Amino acid sequence: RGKQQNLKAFFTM
Amino acid sequence: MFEARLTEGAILKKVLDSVKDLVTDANFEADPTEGFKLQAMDSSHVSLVSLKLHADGFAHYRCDRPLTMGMNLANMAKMLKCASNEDAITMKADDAGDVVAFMFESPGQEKISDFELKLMDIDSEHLGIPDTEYAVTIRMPSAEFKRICSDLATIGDTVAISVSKEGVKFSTTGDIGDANVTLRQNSEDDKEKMISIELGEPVNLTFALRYLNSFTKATPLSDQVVIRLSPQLPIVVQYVVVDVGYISYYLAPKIED
Repeated sequence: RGKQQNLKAFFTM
Repeated sequence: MFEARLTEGAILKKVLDSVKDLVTDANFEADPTEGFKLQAMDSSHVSLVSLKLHADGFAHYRCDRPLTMGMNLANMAKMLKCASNEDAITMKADDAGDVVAFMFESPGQEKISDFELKLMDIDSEHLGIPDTEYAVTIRMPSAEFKRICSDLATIGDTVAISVSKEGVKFSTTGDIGDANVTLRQNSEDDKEKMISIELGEPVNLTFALRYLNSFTKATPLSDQVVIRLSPQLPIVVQYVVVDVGYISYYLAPKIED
């Protein structure tokens, strides 16, 4: 249910 | 060299129990001023755990230079399981060594145990977590949060958390039906039972219950949990061990397909 987003999309490397 | 002694060794046992289901191998960082830290993502890069035990949270702390110690957390947990809950635990490592030593001391010093865990080289990505003002901060009994996550996981796979002036509503839906649990701010003087909701703007986000349930493994570390939410940002679930440190979990939200 819904698409799981990746954490790397939010935090900088 | 690195040497750190926790009089209440049970805290380190509980910390390990809080991360070992989420992360297999991780680099612990010992820092001369900051303390003993870990940051690691789960294998699918959906969640992150960040833990820190402050240098002055230890009864004794010595760290001559920053030291990275790669450990298999299941193996570390095996060793820490051999410590009794009443034991003091001391960690020791040489700067160029390939092992970390754990010493367990019983309260009366009549039993001393030495364990050595082999260190490993781990490639890990360190993420920069921006300092953010969150729209919502919820403080509630950690046992209550655990109860809600495990109850809802029997009905559905995801939880929608919506926060408004009315309170915080946890909702799920599954094949057998729906469930909603609403918590309201209370005026409990008893800090352990306190529910407080700081609301900047209403928030409605959806998260995978599997990860939230894994975060609640940290419940024995703290009577209260702090949950921070902002629109379209990962949730932060934090357990603070007063005067010792904290463990924070981050989980990316789900979005509509």
